[in-house]
Amino acid sequence: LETFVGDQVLRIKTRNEEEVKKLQLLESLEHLELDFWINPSTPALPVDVRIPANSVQAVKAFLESHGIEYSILIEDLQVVLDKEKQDMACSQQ
Amino acid sequence: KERSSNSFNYGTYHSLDSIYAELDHLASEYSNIVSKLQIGKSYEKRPLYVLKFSTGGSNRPAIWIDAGIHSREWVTQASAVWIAKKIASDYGKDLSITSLLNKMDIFLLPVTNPDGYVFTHTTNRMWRKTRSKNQGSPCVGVDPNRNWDAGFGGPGASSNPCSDSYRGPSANSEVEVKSVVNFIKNHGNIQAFLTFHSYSQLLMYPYGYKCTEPADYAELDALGRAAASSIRSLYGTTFTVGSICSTIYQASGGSIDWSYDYGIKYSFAFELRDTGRYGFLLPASQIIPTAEETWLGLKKIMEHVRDNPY
Repeated sequence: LETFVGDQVLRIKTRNEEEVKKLQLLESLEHLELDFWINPSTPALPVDVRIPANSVQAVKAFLESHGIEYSILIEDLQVVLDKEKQDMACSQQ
Repeated sequence: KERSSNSFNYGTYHSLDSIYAELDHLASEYSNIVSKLQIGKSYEKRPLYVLKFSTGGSNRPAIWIDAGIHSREWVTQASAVWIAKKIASDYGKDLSITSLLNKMDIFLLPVTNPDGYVFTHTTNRMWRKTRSKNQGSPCVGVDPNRNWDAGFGGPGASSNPCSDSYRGPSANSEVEVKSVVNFIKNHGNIQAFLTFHSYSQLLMYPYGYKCTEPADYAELDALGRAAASSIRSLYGTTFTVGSICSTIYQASGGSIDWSYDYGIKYSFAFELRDTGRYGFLLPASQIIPTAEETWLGLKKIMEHVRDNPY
């Protein structure tokens, strides 16, 4: 079973096309293993991305160095998944 | 004593087996209008079950609805099962649904990607693609919503088997996609193709593989807006309406582009709600409100299809 301890999901608000392009560059960096839940497309839509724990600092540093605004949607993904599993187990009982 | 389908908890997420058992219960409890068909098998040989809602006739005009093509979007499969129960239990009570089923059939595929769905329950909750093996690559799976024969291989899909938006080696390479295409072609009288995704509250019509307006743009846009306002009327959830390309991005190989180019005018993709907090990990407490509001939008579209045969 794949676990996601320490993985974070960030919600990134881009202000212009240039910032969208920077995120598309980030998307192309395969070694970061980013999982875009909402892909960078237009400044009108937020970008949601799951970041593996060992890439969180690097990605935040990238965003901050480019002044791109983000918030943390999910602090630790595994906590949410554990809750989901717990809910399912309870309702099955 | 046979368990009534009322004991099925629609407000929680279920395993594939539990969903499939519920399909059987709905077919037996509402045997006058509901039957279960198998339209094929997945890559790992799991059955692809479709519920048919019909009051008789032969080869009547019909509406196609599918959910869960991206396996991790659990609220879509859960909403589809709730909607199946709603259609069955509303027949004979709700005038609109009764008149619709007296004229048309509805086909509902609640779990379009069962291999991926089982994988999200057993191994990787983030899994989105199919589970087919890619020759020459250690990476598994194809994005089944980039694999349709609509601008296949164009921008907005990846040629890298390790990418989550890998389009596959060829159009319809995924047996899950091929099975739906064959069913639609064999039926020959599908008037609407509606597909559930999550998340981000969007109601989209073609095209995604190109950024030109569809021939029926005015009608689809107006119908989409009417459906969105029906959705909003319940809990205030606001859907954005537009073509795939103008609303999100260019994406080739998508299902509603194929269905529209195949001649199915009323082709829409729903991106169901998130609460702005958990993305597609929507808490189970949100399943029923999501299904209820989605139903209002779906009903608006189906009524229009019923009243505007072509």
